[in-house]
Amino acid sequence: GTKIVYERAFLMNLRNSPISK
Amino acid sequence: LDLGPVEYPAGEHRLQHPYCLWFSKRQTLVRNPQVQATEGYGQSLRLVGQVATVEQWWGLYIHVVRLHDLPQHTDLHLFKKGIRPMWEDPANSKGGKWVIRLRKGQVGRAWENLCMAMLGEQFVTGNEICGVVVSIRYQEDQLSIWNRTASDQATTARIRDSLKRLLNLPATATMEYKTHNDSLK
Repeated sequence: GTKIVYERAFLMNLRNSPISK
Repeated sequence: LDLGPVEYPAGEHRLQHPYCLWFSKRQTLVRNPQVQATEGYGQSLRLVGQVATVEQWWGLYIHVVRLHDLPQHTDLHLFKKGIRPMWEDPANSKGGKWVIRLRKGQVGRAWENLCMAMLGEQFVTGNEICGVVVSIRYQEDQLSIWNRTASDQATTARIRDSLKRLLNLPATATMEYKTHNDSLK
């Protein structure tokens, strides 16, 4: 399948998502 | 040494590979230095957790002790699930690592960037990356990134260039490549 690539800014955004707390 | 199958909860952002976080601390009570260098290392490794999604990564990361609170001679290892952070692992036996030395106080941000670069597949090297390590030491700290094939100079050069681009390293940081064979000697 397609390789899953995430950039830093996208990962940092998810850091503050409710699910990670 | 296995935390079971990884889980992919609905709605979470799946990573390309699942990873395991390990912790190790140099044993101080071992008297025979050769034992310390081989058996002692494996015995001091502790598996902390595994992550398969971005959300799981942050859930683990925010609970890990901050690097500046870790005692000297401790290491955190983030490796692809199935690869132990040891030279002896088949994935590492022909490999090597870029080692970045940083002044005390500079490693925290660089470690976070390094983890994110690996989890987000920012190193365009196929399946060469095995894992990353942060080593807390007395005068300076170290980051390492391990790859499978030390003899593949095109790959090691690409990893070096990616590190420079992605980590925003301070000018005082130094980098060198070591094969695991060299480290064993």
